[in-house]
Amino acid sequence: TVGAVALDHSGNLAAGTSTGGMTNKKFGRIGDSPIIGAGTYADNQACAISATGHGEYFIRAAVAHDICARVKYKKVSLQQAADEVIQEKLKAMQGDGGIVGMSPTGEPVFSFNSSGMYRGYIDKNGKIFTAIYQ
Amino acid sequence: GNIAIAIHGGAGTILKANMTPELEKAYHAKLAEALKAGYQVLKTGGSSVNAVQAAIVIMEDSPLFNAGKGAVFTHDKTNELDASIMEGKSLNAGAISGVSRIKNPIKLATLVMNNSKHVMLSGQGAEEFANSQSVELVSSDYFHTDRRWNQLLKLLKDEPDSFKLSEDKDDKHAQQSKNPQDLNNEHSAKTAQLTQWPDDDKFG
Repeated sequence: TVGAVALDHSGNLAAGTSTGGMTNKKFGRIGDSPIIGAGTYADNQACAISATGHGEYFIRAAVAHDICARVKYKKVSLQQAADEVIQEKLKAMQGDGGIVGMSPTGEPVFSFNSSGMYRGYIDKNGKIFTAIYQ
Repeated sequence: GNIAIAIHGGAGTILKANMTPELEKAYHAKLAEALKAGYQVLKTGGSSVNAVQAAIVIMEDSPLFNAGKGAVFTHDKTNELDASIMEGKSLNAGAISGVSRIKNPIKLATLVMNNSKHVMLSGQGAEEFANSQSVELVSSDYFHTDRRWNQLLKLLKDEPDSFKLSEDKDDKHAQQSKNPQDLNNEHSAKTAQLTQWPDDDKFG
């Protein structure tokens, strides 16, 4: 699964996710990637999220929307909201994976509970960063 | 205002012990290429939706990631791709699932968002919509990589007999794997090493 989140000059956020799904899948199974609110969500007032991981858990936990809702209603930072969902709620359900997020002011955020996630950002200062492991 | 972009290429059991220095370098290079493609769109005043698309297309076209070229195989030896996109301003969104002939699924998801009343289209219907939008359909062979094919073979060997993969010789994917050109492809050779990777067990 691959994903991206971005903030443009007009202050608009966007999020996108694309995947091949799960090896050996049957019965037309899909995971969270095409499900708005689970694998992908964007709201200028809160955040943009793209998720990757064991889809069934991300759907049941409505991960992408839940993170944005916590920012919007609990007024917590995007990093805290992401960690509450990925490191606590999802982990409690035995779900593994992570998210990349972008705040309305251009702060990139990662949160993942697996051993690695291919990830990177170019921040508002133009600094580029890429990483693989925890 | 500020512009910024962030990407991911999948999460899971990624162990340093199983990664060769060359492959690790290839991943960092492809992640940086995807970031720069998206950031270029933002720098020239483009929209965040177009920036997200530009970054994801780079990763969909790379066999390193489980999307587009390099996607995993289903139990039926096909590739079924899913994608979605959403814009924060209007909460408009588009998604497609279960397509097998769309080279860049994120582009089709964006067309669903912008050119249809729907949010999600799936399977054959999504491909019919693609046709109506003059989206190029590719052969399903396009998505084949040895790495993913071997992952499926390895899995099916462990499954109860009823799911065993038939060894019929005229199986086009099996034939494609034996294609020396494919094996010589630098990326295939590198990523084929990943078959040594201890895959986690979230299969099927």
